[in-house]
Amino acid sequence: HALHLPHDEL
Amino acid sequence: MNIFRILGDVSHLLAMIILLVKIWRSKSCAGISGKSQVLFAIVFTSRYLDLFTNFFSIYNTVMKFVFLMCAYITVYLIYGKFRKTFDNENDSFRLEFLLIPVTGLSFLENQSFTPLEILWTFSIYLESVAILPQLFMISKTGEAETITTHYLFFLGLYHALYLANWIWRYQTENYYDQIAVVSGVVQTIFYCDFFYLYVTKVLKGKKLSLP
Repeated sequence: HALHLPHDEL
Repeated sequence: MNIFRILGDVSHLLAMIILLVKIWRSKSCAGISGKSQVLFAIVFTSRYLDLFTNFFSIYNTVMKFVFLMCAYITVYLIYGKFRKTFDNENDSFRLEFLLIPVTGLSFLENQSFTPLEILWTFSIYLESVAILPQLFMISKTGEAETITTHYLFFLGLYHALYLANWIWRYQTENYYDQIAVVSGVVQTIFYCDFFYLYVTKVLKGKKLSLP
């Protein structure tokens, strides 16, 4: 997975 | 969203509310490290910049906003409203020992070299060590009020539950984030000693004091 951000985690 | 994630968020929120209630009710921030609280405010500020760039859910936006508010209100109570009760003397951890390595590491070890990504990485690394001034203060004074230990317990529980969240996501989605996982392990280790004292002393009705 090249995409890192965005995260849903807080 | 899995059960570990939601319980982790609830623990985190509960920890911050316990701290605010403790300070507000006793009108005192004795035994609380202002430096740790400033670090947490920096953590949330540098991590939640995506409030302006991404929308996930109402839950996500509201929680981020609440976390930011709690962090800033806590800092204000310690350095503003109740500053006379703040134990500046024992809050003597040198912040540069944390900030310099964490800043350096976030530039060196990140997913991609972009401002938001570096700031996010910085916030993750910083969060993993932000509690050290507080733990240092307790080891220096040799004791902690029981309510302060409840705060630390829920903060540690949040870290442990987030680790479970990452394991769950790896098992079910085959997704993992190395930076979050490694930092999560590091920060949870910092709490182990405290967890032991919490279970063996505080839960049996004794005050947490170090020999």
